[in-house]
Amino acid sequence: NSIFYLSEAMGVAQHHDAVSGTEKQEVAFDYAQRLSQGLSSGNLVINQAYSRLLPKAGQPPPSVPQLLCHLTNISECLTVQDQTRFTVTLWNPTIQPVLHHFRVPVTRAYTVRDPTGQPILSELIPVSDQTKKIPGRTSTANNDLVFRASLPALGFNTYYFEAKTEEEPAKAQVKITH
Amino acid sequence: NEECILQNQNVRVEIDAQGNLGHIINLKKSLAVEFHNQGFYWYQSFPGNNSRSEFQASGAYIFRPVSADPQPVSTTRTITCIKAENVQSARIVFNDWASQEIILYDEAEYAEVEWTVGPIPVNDNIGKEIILRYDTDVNSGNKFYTDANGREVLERTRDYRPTWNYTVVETVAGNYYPVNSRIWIKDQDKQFTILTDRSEGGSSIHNGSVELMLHRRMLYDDALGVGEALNEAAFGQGLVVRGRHVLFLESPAASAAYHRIGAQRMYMHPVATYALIPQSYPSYS
Repeated sequence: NSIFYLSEAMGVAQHHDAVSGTEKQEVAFDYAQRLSQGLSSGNLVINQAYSRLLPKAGQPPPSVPQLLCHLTNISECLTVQDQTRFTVTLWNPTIQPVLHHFRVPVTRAYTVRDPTGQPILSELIPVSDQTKKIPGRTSTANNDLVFRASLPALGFNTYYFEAKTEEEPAKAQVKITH
Repeated sequence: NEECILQNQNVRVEIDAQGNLGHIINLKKSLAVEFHNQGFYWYQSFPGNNSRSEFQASGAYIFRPVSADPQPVSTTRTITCIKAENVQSARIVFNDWASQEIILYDEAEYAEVEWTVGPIPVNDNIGKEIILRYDTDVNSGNKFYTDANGREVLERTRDYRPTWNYTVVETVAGNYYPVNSRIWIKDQDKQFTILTDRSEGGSSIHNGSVELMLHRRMLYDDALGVGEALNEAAFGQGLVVRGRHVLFLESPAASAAYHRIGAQRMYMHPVATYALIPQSYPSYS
């Protein structure tokens, strides 16, 4: 029943046209709080599912929690932005395989490995000044790491990020003109 | 003063050195659409007097611009052109509170526009309603198409209702419709479709034009029950909003196959979760 909190919050929000502004500001805050609590509860379900899906056969489930980042649209994911190593697991809910370009806001350069362990093309794209000055943004990430993920139908792939320890020659060229 | 040309295997987007979107070209189908004055505009909200309908203010329930001619948010803009292998983009800044990034990913069959609007300034005591307008050479006449809550797409005819004799009073608001997921215009050769990442209001006020309402900030209540102006000043300065439009240029016959798949990609996008891993890669693998 853990997803009930989110489905109920969504139901309340949709029933009351919560995105339209036809409520007092205090009520808008309440909708936002309900959605936030629902998302937190939903994250527990995601972790329960991945604890079954991620372990290799015969091994215990990993104790590493899977976290959500809700502010990647303003290039903010404080949990991972300057970590030495982290993974990004992408779940494809559609019944077709998809290719999807994905952005991870970071403060440093990383090598990205696909699920087979092969390093893949990833490029650091600078975060715009307009994004940096958005009120409430606290991230110090100056770049988005852009890579292309290939995902199976109704399934997932995990990409492994490892910080580059020394100046490695950039394989990809990013050209910027003003 | 070079143009900023974004091009992949399928799509070419031409933006001039002043930051004006010029053309989007479907390279495989040899279709091109020309744009004029694409960008952000604002309508002045009618202040009203909070009582009767003819004096009703523009507010949460009511879109009621003072003038039918929206004003551009700026007369100049700056552009930054970024080219990499995975992605190419043009960041176009109109002013302190309105900017867009036109994005083309490798192998994509569409262009994206990521728009950022806000906080809308209201220190001149004028409520403002911000649109992003695409004026094209598509000969769409007075017809455009919007979806109805993601279900049937309906043909809309400007200044017309199919079931009664319509008297035009509100020339702009009277032609606005909900855009829950998509809006398009078309002529015999080409169809220009926009997918939205959220419900917006939209219309085609002129032949070849599509506009979508992105953000509103008003100083008066429209007296329909909220009792507060749609101001969102709780944090002192109004909200910043950011969203995306996905643009398809296709033939009318082929468009549905593209915008339906594109919509599913957008609304059922992959769910990302992050985990901090203590092991180095050899140990992890």
